[in-house]
Amino acid sequence: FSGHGGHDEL
Amino acid sequence: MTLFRLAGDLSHVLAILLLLYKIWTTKSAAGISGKTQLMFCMVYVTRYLDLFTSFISVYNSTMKVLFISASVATVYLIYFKFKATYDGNHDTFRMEFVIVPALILALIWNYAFTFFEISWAFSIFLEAVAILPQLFMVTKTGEAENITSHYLFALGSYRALYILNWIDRYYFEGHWDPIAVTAGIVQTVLYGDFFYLYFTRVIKGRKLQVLP
Repeated sequence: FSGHGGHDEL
Repeated sequence: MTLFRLAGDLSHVLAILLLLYKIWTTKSAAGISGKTQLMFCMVYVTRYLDLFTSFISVYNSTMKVLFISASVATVYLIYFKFKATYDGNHDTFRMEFVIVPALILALIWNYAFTFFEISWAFSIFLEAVAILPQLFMVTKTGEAENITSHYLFALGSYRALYILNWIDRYYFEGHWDPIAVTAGIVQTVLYGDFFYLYFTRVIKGRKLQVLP
C-alpha cells in the first residue's frame, strides 16, 4: 500500500 | 500476495457465498442482520472507488467486483425478495452509532486528506464494526442457525488471516499499514466471543446458543 500508489490489499 | 492474504480472501469469498447460499436455499433471511449487510455494502463501495482508476491485478479487480455485487445481491435478497422473512424486530442495532464515528475518525486519521483516502479510511473503520448488528442479533435471538455460524466463522477468519499477512509483510517487506492493522485487530477481537462459542459448541455438532 502507499497513499499514492493505491492500496494493493482488498 | 502472501499465502495468508490469499487464504483470507478465499475465506471472505466463502463467507459471502455461504450467506447467499443460506438465504437463497432456505428462501429466508431469518437470523440475518440486514443492517450488517447494508454496512458491508457501504464498506465495499467506499473502499473500491478506485476500481476503475487504479488497476492492481486481474485478481484484485475481480474480487472487488465480486464483493460489491455479492453484497448488493445479499441486501436485495434481505430487503426485497425475502423481505417477509427479515426479522427486523431483532435487528435493532443503531447503525448511526458506528457510521458517524467511523466517518469522524476517517476525517482525522487518513493517509491523505483527499476524498479517496478519507473514503478508504472510513471503509476500513466501518468494516471493523459492521458485524456488530449481526452479533447483537445472535445474542438477542439467543441462537444462530448452523450455516449462519459457519458464515460468521469464515467472515471472522478472513481478517484474522489478514493479521497474519500483515505480520508476514512487516517481517519480510518492513512496512505495514497502521490504519488497516489497527482496524483489523479491533474487527477480529469483536469476533472473540463468537469464536469461543463456535469452537465450544458448533464444532461439537451442537447449535450455537448464547447461554442466557
